[in-house]
Amino acid sequence: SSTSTIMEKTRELFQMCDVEGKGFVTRRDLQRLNVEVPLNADELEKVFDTLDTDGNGYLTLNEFSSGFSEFLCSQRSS
Amino acid sequence: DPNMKGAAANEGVLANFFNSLLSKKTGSP
Repeated sequence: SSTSTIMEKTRELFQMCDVEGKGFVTRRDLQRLNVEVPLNADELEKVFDTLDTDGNGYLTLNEFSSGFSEFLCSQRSS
Repeated sequence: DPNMKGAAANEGVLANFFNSLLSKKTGSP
């Protein structure tokens, strides 16, 4: 059940980035978040590059969730 | 190794990003 909670959370965060509900997140979508999160354009670029593991310019829910679970693991270990 | 340093820095940015989204999520009623 905790797995499905994480999945749900991941989906919610993904939807915060994919405000139009396209099913993927672009560089531009992330840049739009700079009013919501205390990160500058450069840092949001870094976030995008880190999450876009195949480098095709689109963040899928899969890529997003693997980045998110890595983050969760690093939180737990520290 | 500068590459390792870069990766660690990215990790910090990523953590910052996810933390902000999470607090945004839980912070809104």
